[in-house]
Amino acid sequence: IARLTGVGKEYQVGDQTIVALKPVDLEINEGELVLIIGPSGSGKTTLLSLIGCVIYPSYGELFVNELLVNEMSQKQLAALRLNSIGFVFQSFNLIAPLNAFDNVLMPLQLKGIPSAIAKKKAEAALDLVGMLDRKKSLPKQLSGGQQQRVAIARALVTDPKLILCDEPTASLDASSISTVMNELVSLARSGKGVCVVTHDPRLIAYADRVIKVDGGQATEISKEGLT
Amino acid sequence: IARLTGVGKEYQVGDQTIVALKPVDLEINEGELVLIIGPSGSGKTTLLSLIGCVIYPSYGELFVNELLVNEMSQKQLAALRLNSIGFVFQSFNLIAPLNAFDNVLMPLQLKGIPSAIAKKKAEAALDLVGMLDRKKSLPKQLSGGQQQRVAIARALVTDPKLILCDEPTASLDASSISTVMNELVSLARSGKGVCVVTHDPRLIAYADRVIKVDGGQATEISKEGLT
Ligand SMILES: Nc1ncnc2c1ncn2[C@@H]1O[C@H](COP(=O)(O)OP(=O)(O)OP(=O)(O)O)[C@@H](O)[C@H]1O
Ligand SMILES: Nc1ncnc2c1ncn2[C@@H]1O[C@H](COP(=O)(O)OP(=O)(O)OP(=O)(O)O)[C@@H](O)[C@H]1O
Ligand SMILES: [Mg+2]
Ligand SMILES: [Mg+2]
Repeated sequence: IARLTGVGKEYQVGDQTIVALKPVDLEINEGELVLIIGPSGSGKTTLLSLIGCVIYPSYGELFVNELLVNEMSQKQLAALRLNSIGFVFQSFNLIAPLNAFDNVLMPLQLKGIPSAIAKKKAEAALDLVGMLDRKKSLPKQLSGGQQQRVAIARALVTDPKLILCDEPTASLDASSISTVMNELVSLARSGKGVCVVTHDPRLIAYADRVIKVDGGQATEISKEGLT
Repeated sequence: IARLTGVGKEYQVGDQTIVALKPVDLEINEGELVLIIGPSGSGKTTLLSLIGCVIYPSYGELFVNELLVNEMSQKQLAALRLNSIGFVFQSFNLIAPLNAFDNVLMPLQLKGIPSAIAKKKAEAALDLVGMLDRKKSLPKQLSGGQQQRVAIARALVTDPKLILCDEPTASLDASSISTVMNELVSLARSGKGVCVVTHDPRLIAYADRVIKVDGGQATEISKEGLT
């Protein structure tokens, strides 16, 4: 679903050049759950944002659904993300004036899904993450873990081919973590491509493949090599 | 340093009454590291926000430094927080247009600390969390874990009596976690009151006392009872 060839990212901060990600070759396939693990500041969010067409590469070529992403306009990228990608952001990015239900409903409305069907899908997604009883609450009325769960529901509600989650369990307790991870595994089994960024090694158990990121360097490692 | 008698918090959401925290008696003493642990949505942030004078109780009395907080004005509370409390927020609350250095410097400037001394303290705090080389970066130019570390530096820079941390390690990797937790333990040993909210049971090892929160109910439990 996603293919990176020599893709890297740099930022300019004043007179400093920050290499967020060194050039990497990588493929994300349907039916797999890929874990991206590494220390703070190592480049995990950068790698996921490139795969998810949220930022442009500084070098290399990025293909999603066999389309070359580098040349696409912001408008084309937005359409690609809406139709094919579900993204759980590290800081959730919920829309502050909308309640939980409307946050989850929004991608379906943008896709023009008929209202009655959209509402059923939004309720099912909230129910899955245990947030249906708080559907009328605004983000600021929810705890950190509750906001994270609404963000997860929103990413899954459009049934995307590629599901990208940036530390989706950082604010969750043990039972919510296993609910979310088991759901991501079953989505992978049903043919989706799933990528989870984390610094929590306990999630390795759920992964089919593991990519280690350190100081901007991404390398695939075998699960067995990790204990 | 902080004493709660029958303190509870409720919110009104439309026609729903949400009990965020049931009435609880609790003391936070100097020289102790108290861990507040519990599932998502259980009331941990609410409890910490009450202790830190960020929100008013719905019932009960709250004393900080022997002062009755319930009757204080917003201005008096702001002065109390500036002089006695260091707070690491669950979503960091860094000031977006200020770089890392100026974010950490700000509480010192608000206290009227002379500029040369303030700059030294801000640099030392950033150095402690390993963020000195990024002091000119804006929050949006930093990774999640880097922002969390800047938020920790800012909470510690005024040398407060009471240090309150809401999930301070949620975005950090193993080595940053032990750096931060060891520093919090040593601050407690030097006579400060330290409260850490977390859902990560691995932090229990650093705690002197443990308070479990579940469905708004806070109860003190013995460390031994937790493995
Ligand atoms: N917009 C930006 N401008 C400058 N530097 C940036 C920007 N975005 C990211 N970086 C830098 O790129 C590096 C990698 O950042 P990234 O967010 O990918 O890390 P991460 O692995 O997700 O970290 P964490 O686990 O802390 O979230 C960091 O040093 C970060 O400060
Ligand atoms: N401003 C508010 N309005 C309405 N309800 C609120 C508000 N703030 C918190 N709550 C509710 O109070 C309960 C406790 O919230 P709190 O933020 O204390 O949980 P928490 O234990 O910190 O959770 P997490 O681990 O997910 O951060 C939750 O059900 C939350 O939705
Ligand atoms: Mg990140
Ligand atoms: Mg919380």
